[in-house]
Amino acid sequence: RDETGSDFIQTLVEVFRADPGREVLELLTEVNRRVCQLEVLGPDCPERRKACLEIRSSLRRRLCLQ
Amino acid sequence: VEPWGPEPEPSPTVRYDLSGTRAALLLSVIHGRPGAQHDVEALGTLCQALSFKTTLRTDPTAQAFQEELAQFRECLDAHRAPVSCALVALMAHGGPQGQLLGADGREVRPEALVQELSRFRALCGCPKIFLLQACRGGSSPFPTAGSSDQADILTVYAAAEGCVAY
Repeated sequence: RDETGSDFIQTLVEVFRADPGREVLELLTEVNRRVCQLEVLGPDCPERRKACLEIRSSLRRRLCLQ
Repeated sequence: VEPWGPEPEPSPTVRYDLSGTRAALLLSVIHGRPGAQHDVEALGTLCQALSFKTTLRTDPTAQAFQEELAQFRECLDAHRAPVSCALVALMAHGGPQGQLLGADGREVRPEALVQELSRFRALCGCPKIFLLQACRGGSSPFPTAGSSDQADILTVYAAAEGCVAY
C-alpha cells in the first residue's frame, strides 16, 4: 500500500474502469480472483502470503453501474 | 414501518433502476497509512466516472465517522431528486475484532455504520455498496504454498447478523 495504494482498492478501480457496464457481483468476483493471485509480504512475516476478499451480498436485483 | 416498501416482486433478471442520483461517501484515514492517498484518488476518480456525487473526508476521528455518515444521510434526505444508489467507502486501520480505528485511535464498529445507512428510509430498496479497506484482525492470510482455504466460499446465512432465523 505504501507505494501504490492497497491491493483491494487499486484492483477494484482497475476492474471497474475496464468494464463498468458489467454486473457488480461479477466484477467483484474478478477483483477477488486478481487479489487472490497477488503475493504479498506481511508486516511481521517474511514469508509471502495471499489475501482474499469477503463478499457478502443481499442484493435482490442485478446491479450494473453503467 | 413497512421495511420492504410496496415494490414489485424482484426478479433476478431485473436490474436496479439507477436513473436517480448516485451518492458516494469516502472516509479515509490517511495519517499513519502511507499510500492511502493513492486509494482516495483512484476511488474518487472512479466514483466520478460512474456519475456518483462524491463527498470525501480524510482523517476522520471515530466520532467523525459517525457524524459524516449522519450528515450524508441528511444530505440524501434533503435531496430533491430521488436517490437510486449509495456507495460508502471506509478506509482505515482495523482493530483485532474488526473495528475501524479513527484518526484519533478510537474505535468505531463498521457494522454500526452499515446498519445506520441500511435502515435509512430514503434508501429503502436502493442498492447500498459498502467498501471496507481495513484489517479485520491480526492473522496473516494463507501462505502461497498452502491451500487457499479462504477462497471459493459462498456463504449464505439464513438471517442477517444479529437477527433470528425463521
